Amino acid sequence: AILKNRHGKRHGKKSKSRCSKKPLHVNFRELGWDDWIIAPLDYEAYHCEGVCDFPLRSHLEPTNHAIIQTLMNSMNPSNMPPSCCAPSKLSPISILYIDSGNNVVYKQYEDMVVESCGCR
Amino acid sequence: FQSFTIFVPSASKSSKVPKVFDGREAKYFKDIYSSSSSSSSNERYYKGGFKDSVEPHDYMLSIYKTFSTAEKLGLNASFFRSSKAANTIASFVDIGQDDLPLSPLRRQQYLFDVSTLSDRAEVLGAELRIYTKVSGNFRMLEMEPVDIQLLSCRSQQLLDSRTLDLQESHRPRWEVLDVWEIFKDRDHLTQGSQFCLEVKAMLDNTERELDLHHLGFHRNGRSQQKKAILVVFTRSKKRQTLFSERREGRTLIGHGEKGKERGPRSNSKASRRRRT
Repeated sequence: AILKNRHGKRHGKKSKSRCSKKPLHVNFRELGWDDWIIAPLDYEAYHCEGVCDFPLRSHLEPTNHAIIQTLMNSMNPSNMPPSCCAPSKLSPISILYIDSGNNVVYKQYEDMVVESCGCR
Repeated sequence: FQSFTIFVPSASKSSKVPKVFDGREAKYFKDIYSSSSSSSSNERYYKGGFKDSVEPHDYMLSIYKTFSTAEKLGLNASFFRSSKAANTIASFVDIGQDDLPLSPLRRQQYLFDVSTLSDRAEVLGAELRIYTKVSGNFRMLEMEPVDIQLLSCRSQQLLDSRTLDLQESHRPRWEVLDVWEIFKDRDHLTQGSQFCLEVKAMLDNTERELDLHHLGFHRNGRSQQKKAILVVFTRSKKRQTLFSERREGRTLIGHGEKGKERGPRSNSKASRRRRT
């Protein structure tokens, strides 16, 4: 029997959470990218983390392939890994930077922020 | 000033008298300036940072601020008419020079190195932004409309003109000339990568050429942020990765002075190894 705490969560054995969006603060200065990026210096990018286990929830918008792979994983975990928890929707951010000719450029970079995660 | 620099080598290390300017003082003063600012951390950064040789024009900062704020509010940047549905807006600072500071300035050539502009990007717009400040004396004498004419450097062909309203020009302002049609025509690019335009000012009635000094077009003593810029609005179809931009930037900085000013952390072997 698995003990549950007062919040109803599993207690004792460390359990992995379901695939979901988690915080990820990106600091360009720490990356050493502040030599060409003027702004922003940092932003909230988020990341996807967690397991894609059977049964897959509909909000994770699994691909058909992910459904098959997850099913096979549930039947024989040693033969097939679970499907991957990955960004399913991304949004852009604006970046002001200095290009190789020392010109100041504004660019909207696609796929910089995770909006939602799914099983792929 | 000379005696100050001569006596510096004999000063003891503990002396509180600052040494000859070596760039660090400049950074120090900039840091003070930035810390007194009540603006956001981003603004503090680019005012007080180490990108001494590149100072973004206010216009580019305002573009960034407007569009990044719009993003946070969930608005599409193309919503703004000024963006012309572009996803990249590049600014090129004028590299032209005036002949002699005191001689009359009848014509002025604006020169922009646009070699970094991708041939594959679709050009949606181009503006020439010139900082002007009409001299007080000139306003007293000349109240006729002044025509600003844009000419081709190569053929002297008239490309565009604009009437300056001197009544409205009592304060410094940026004149914005639409050069999209001209820019699209690659004939105006010299040596393949330099965009050249010539400007002259005429009195509307007499067609007499004016000294551009009176209109504040001269470059003498002009700060980086007041230099004319060519702003090009493009939309690239190809999705460009961040890392390719970074590689270009890093290559440049590795050969320049800016690399030395990045601070002890980024110069360490471990840091370099990690970046590699």
